[in-house]
Amino acid sequence: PLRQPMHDEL
Amino acid sequence: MNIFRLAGDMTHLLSVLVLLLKIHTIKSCAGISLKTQELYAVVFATRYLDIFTSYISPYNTMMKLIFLGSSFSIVWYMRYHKIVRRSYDKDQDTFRPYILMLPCLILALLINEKFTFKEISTSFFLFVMWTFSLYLEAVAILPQLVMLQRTRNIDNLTGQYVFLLGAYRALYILNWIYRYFTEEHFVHWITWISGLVQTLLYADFFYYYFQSWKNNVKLQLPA
Repeated sequence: PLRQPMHDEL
Repeated sequence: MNIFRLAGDMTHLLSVLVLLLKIHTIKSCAGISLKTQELYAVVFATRYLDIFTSYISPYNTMMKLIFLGSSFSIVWYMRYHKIVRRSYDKDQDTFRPYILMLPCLILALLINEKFTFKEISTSFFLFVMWTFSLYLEAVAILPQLVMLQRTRNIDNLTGQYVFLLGAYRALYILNWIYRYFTEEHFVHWITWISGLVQTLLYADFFYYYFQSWKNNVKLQLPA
């Protein structure tokens, strides 16, 4: 499923 | 990953290590606000709820574990370690965390990105918790700044800790600017505004920290 792009940051 | 974000993560890591170094080696938490440390533990706990469900990279997972582990162990040291807890000055650390947490929770329920990411599988609860952690992180330093104003002589490690903690989010702002120009539709107003507010809260600390460094005098915040 698509993941919120922002979540790749700490 | 870009240089600003890596520098930001390393600065953040360094701030945590400086604090752990201070507490673990000289067994003292003088001048450190337990309230801020507890707020940071809540920030990481609510931000990394999906640590086991959404895997991004070894680096990402490792850093999340480090931040979770260090923030909770700092709280443990300051609350329960028989020597460290004696140096905690609770009379100077009177900021009530709930007056920060409740507004952030309400704001997170009202303003979050779930509405723009409808197709995303992330649950509404995770979205709200993640947004809550962003808002809370922006204001989590307030008890520490209030305590610094009351503590007359701020020791070097405490000053460095707060400086690094403020610098990391400033570097993240550069990272967001960089990503905005290099990745199409990378727009995250909520993160950007809370990150900007967070950094602005350090403005006067940065000023006095720079002055003390330039004039080579002890760091002191006006009451």
